[in-house]
Amino acid sequence: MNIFRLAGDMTHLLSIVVLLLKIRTTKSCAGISLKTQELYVIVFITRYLDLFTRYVSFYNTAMKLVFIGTSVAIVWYMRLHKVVKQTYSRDEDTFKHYLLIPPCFILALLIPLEFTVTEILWSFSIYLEAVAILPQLLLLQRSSNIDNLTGSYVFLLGAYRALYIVNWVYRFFTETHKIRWIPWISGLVQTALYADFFYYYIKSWKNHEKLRLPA
Amino acid sequence: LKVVSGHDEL
Repeated sequence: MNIFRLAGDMTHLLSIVVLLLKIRTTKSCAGISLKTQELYVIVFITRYLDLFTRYVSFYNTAMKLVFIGTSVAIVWYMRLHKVVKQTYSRDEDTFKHYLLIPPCFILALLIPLEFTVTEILWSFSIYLEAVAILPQLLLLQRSSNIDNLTGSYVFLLGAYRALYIVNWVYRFFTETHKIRWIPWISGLVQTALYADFFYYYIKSWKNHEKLRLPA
Repeated sequence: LKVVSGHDEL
């Protein structure tokens, strides 16, 4: 565990805290994509099946349980909470997210590290995570009014991926040059998807303006 | 150079 990995994980955790804070205090999930949140539930459950087969550390196990639990809780709020669900931006959250699942699964069948169920599902979850933010980014483009908590949530989520890249560079030089193609390439793709958002987020922050993404 | 999985990360 290095400082960049820890910073990445903490940023990821903070993004979820910010999202839950928005939902619980404002009783609103406006601007949040249910499609993206559902994809995260699939990502975490398929990736962390190794909870039963592989023990890395107490830290890893605890974080995995937190990520599964919070992602399920967020989807529960958005789908079933009687007040929160009414604030869902249903008409603007139109990305056909289920179409992302088959290509990621086929890719996982073609390029897993080993041809075992847990390795294939693990690779699938890495590929799916890379594109899971797309419905959320599309929803932000369509939103005329992006509130601060929603903007912060997406920014923290992107920052987590960027920090993981720094972590990989650091690990490459400190841990006898091990290669992790699957997470590296997927992570680069995932971070690149945020480039446009980062640009407008930082610009609005510097100019003290409200965040708006051009369509 | 050795190719490994990334199971130790989250």
